[in-house]
Amino acid sequence: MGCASSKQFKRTSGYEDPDILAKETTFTVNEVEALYELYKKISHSIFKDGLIHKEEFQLALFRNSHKKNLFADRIFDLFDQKRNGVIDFGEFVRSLNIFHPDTPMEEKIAFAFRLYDLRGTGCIEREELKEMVLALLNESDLLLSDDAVEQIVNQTFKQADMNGDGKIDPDEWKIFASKNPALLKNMTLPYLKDITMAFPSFVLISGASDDEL
Amino acid sequence: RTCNAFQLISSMSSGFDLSGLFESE
Repeated sequence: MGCASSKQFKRTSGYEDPDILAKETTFTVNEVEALYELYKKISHSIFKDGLIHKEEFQLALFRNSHKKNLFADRIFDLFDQKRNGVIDFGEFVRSLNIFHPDTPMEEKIAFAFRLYDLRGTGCIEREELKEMVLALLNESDLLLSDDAVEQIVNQTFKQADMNGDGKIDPDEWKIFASKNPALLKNMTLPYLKDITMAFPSFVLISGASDDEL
Repeated sequence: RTCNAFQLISSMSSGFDLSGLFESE
């Protein structure tokens, strides 16, 4: 059978049962299997150990395994829920689930908060926000004076820090993000809605439908 | 004109855009 060879790919120790992952997420079993196709590709791009290392994540995002990027680093660290320096398949699927178009907005808001809470203090502090703006400027070759950066940070805090204590707490963030839905645009990946179309090789391999599973 | 740092970051940072993961085909 022509499609049998793809099945010979050894599933690594990080592989988790698609039935369980589908139950825990918005994805169907077929979609979890299709995500495995993507996962295999990324996790074998450099180290070939079936786990996604930061360099492989960067390579997939930027076509460059050495590109330093604060925000890609943050996303990698949040995907790496076990904090062991790599992303396994279960972590990959559960984390991507946040970015699914059908995932409730509250989950996206909570994930974005953790992304911005650089030091994990439970609040987004002024210094953290300034650090992120400076990282963005550095990344984009935009030139802004320190005064202009201060102004942007002050303005943002004026809007978001409702009790004026100099930090944005999760409740303030929830209100602020709900009022500014454009902030969460990157928290939804339309690709995830049609993941089996993006990786049609899976459909040939499995031959199974979600009705059957 | 209001300027929102989070808006700036989320709309401009390439590291915040995961669509690259799906475009490596």
